[in-house]
Amino acid sequence: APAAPPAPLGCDDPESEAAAEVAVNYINGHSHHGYKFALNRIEDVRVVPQGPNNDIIFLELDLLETKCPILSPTPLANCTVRSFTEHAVEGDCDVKLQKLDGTISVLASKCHSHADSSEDISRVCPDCPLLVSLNNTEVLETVSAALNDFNSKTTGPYLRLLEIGRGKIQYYPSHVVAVEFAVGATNCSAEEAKVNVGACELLPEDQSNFGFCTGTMTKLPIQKLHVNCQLYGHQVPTPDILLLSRPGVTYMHAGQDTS
Amino acid sequence: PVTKRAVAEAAQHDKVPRPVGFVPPPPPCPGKIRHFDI
Repeated sequence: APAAPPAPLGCDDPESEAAAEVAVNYINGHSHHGYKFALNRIEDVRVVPQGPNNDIIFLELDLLETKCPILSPTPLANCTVRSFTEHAVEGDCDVKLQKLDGTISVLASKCHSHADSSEDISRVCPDCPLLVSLNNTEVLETVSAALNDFNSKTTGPYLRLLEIGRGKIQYYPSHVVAVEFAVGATNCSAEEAKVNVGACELLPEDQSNFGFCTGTMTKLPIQKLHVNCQLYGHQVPTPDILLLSRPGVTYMHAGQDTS
Repeated sequence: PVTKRAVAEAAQHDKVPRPVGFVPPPPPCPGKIRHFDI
């Protein structure tokens, strides 16, 4: 009797988890916007043998957004997944990998991300702040006020806004706008910027200082602003089109990432 | 009709009562949830 075909690879098998780890590292390594994503679940795995020691692996992955900005040097293992009540963002990714002589590399990936529904959150936590659009007027006002406030008090370089990561609004018991945004250091000090802010340019890449700020604007009963910025001081290539942290579909091209 | 005995035996095997505490293997996919499901 012919030999039985090998049992299909399970989603929780070590080989699947190893491939998923390579895929998640590739996705985070090639995304320059938003936040790092962590694996939540391996939805499906299919292996298509190509020959001896040569397999093509198709993975369907469920990812969850972490609190680590994509520019942060913090390793993914130390990044906390954003909790359900913090209005989590989920990523659905299809990844094609190749396992050649034991080395796994990503050939292509496609990701689609979406925020959890506001209804789900309000059902569990009626007063929790909810995500709003990044170009919401109150979010833009809060980011501008927070960055101006920080630049007016800092003794370090003048910071420029790179992108807004998140904006949430809470309506009860008080009206609070919470924002998170990425910043880049410029070639001016905060004092010099007061004289001629137009002359302040982002530092060249090899000297770039990137950072991340959180800010909250409490409007009622009294207006109160709080901002905190942390600079990273590491080199990052120029941001490009990948928008995994923003709802929509993101495509990535073949890569030669190996582990 | 002619039936192959080996198939019949396998069918019989399925009807064998499982031992107490037998836990069927988990389905290969989808895998476990590491954080929470949204």
